[in-house]
Amino acid sequence: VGVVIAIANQKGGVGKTTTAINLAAAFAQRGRRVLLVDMDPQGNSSISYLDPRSMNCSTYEMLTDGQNDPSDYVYQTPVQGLDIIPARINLAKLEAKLVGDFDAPFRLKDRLEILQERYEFVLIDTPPTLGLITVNALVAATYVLIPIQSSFYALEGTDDLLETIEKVKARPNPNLRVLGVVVTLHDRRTTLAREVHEHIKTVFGAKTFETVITKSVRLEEAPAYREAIFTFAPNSSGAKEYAKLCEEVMSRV
Amino acid sequence: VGVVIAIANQKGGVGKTTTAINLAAAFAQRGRRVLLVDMDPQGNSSISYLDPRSMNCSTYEMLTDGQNDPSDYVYQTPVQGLDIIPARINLAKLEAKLVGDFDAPFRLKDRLEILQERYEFVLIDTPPTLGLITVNALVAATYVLIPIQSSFYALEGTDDLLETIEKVKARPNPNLRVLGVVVTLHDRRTTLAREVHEHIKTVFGAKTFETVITKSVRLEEAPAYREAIFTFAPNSSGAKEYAKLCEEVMSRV
Ligand SMILES: Nc1ncnc2c1ncn2[C@@H]1O[C@H](COP(=O)(O)OP(=O)(O)OP(=O)(O)O)[C@@H](O)[C@H]1O
Ligand SMILES: Nc1ncnc2c1ncn2[C@@H]1O[C@H](COP(=O)(O)OP(=O)(O)OP(=O)(O)O)[C@@H](O)[C@H]1O
Ligand SMILES: [Mg+2]
Ligand SMILES: [Mg+2]
Repeated sequence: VGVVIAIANQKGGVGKTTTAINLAAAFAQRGRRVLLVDMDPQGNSSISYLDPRSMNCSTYEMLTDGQNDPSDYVYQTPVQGLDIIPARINLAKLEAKLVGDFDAPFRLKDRLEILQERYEFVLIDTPPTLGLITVNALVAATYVLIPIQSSFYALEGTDDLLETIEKVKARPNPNLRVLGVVVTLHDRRTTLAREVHEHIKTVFGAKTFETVITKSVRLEEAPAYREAIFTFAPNSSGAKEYAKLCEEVMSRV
Repeated sequence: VGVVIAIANQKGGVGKTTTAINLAAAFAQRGRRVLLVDMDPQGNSSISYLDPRSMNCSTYEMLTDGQNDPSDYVYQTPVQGLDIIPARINLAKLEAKLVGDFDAPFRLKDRLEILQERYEFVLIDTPPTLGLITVNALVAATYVLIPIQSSFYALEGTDDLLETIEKVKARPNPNLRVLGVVVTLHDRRTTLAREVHEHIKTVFGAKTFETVITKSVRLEEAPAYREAIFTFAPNSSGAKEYAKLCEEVMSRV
């Protein structure tokens, strides 16, 4: 049964999507069968691999359509071995639609159960909030991977995220574990970034990945060409660092 | 009566907070009375000017406490002429607390009415979502200022934001207008940034501010010292660009 990893941090713009799309491609490059589930209504992971016009159905329909076969919502990507369930803006309506529904936090978990048999890794990209959508991802996941940008605001928000993770662990998903924390958008030249990085290592200890993802314009460009970093710019720092992160993740699961 | 400007974009990490704290300080430097309202539960604007331990009450209490004098929630900042109503994580509970309340979208507008008499500018920082919190800011505002990062994902999300603004204009706040779009975190050296900038100008036309905010590490560092960019690094590109943006905003209101 596949390992399910949610990529979450309610701070905006810290590299959740960039980590989801490149880590998923790194697993696929190693011959694993990977499913990327986009649970962000902005659909940034989805447009990194698919033409928005080609998406007839999406995560929202899968979570609200009752009992269709969940594989009806799966699309292939240009990356061999990597499939995706895309998100559209209608996913923003999920919370309002499921208000008062006792099993609301379990919708994604239930729908993924069948798909987990067919994939070795399932990665879930989440929006920058701690609402029902992110809770669904945390309930469905075995692990949560936390990207943290090495910047001043980054550290203030992590308490709230850890608190939410503890609440999810207490009742809906006792198996949830923090896979680790990865420092992203890192600029080795600045003192602030180095200081925050040190602080992250102090706060998270052994949970902090050795691999640090530094700022690289190639990572920003690749999604515009619907390519993973490994084919778009194979010798870039982004490609090497996400390959290294992939090795570290595989050693922990 | 003060001009109320909401700073909004549901894409995360595009410089909403950085624009709110520096534009507010720029108005104050010109001798105007300015109030910064932090409506983001992460409280990034708040910690840019206040010690989190000194905040006994916050936006959440102001919006839910019934009829206390709203100025009980106002704090002075280190910047002369700039006051702030800080946010704490409890603001994330606002949506659940106001479910079913007919005047839920008007809470902030009602509570700001008295304060607008005392300030010439009221700036509202918002979270990276389009839920009830951001709707409250859009209903209370006369203008909305949209920071957009010159990156691939930036353009995909603007339709949803403009749609939300139109919905707010249709009923709860017919006076709401788009003040303008400012390009942020811009890196003149990359082709992608230049291309996206051109595209933003095509999409938004005259609404696009002339001023572009380029990437500058000084802007990232200033909040760690609880200083506005104008005193922290007066000769930096960030200080000059936000001063220029302030001039442009004042010419439009
Ligand atoms: N290591 C990096 N080097 C350079 N640019 C990066 C890097 N990681 C992410 N980016 C860019 O920074 C921006 C924010 O990253 P991304 O969209 O992945 O963050 P996010 O956490 O998913 O944002 P949101 O909170 O909106 O979902 C994007 O424009 C992305 O291309
Ligand atoms: N012009 C700039 N140059 C360099 N760094 C910047 C600039 N503008 C913002 N930043 C940095 O980029 C990160 C994101 O900016 P900021 O937090 O202001 O965005 P935001 O839209 O408020 O994020 P959120 O969606 O989480 O509220 C922060 O670490 C900030 O310090
Ligand atoms: Mg994202
Ligand atoms: Mg912010």
